[in-house]
Amino acid sequence: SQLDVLAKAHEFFQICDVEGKGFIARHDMQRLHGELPLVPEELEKVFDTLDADGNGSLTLEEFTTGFSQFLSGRKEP
Amino acid sequence: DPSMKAGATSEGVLANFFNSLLSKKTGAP
Repeated sequence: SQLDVLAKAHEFFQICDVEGKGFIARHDMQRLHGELPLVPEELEKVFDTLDADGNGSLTLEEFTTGFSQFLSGRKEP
Repeated sequence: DPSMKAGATSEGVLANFFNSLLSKKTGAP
């Protein structure tokens, strides 16, 4: 459900935003290297893809949008 | 051209990222 998506997105957002700043910076994303099986280059790409306005910080809204798109892409009939 | 690398599309990388987060969460004690 929509609420589930929001809750999960928020949870994942907090995994990335370990300092609780309210946004994810590029170096926060790089910190996930080691926790997730992605190379720094891929994390960079994830950041750029999610950072829709390209201002160098990922808001919860941008993160949630990306997560929703990922989920809808998975549910192809 | 590195950007043409197979499996390195933004969609693929994004899916990989979120899948990893999903499995990280469910796999955590």
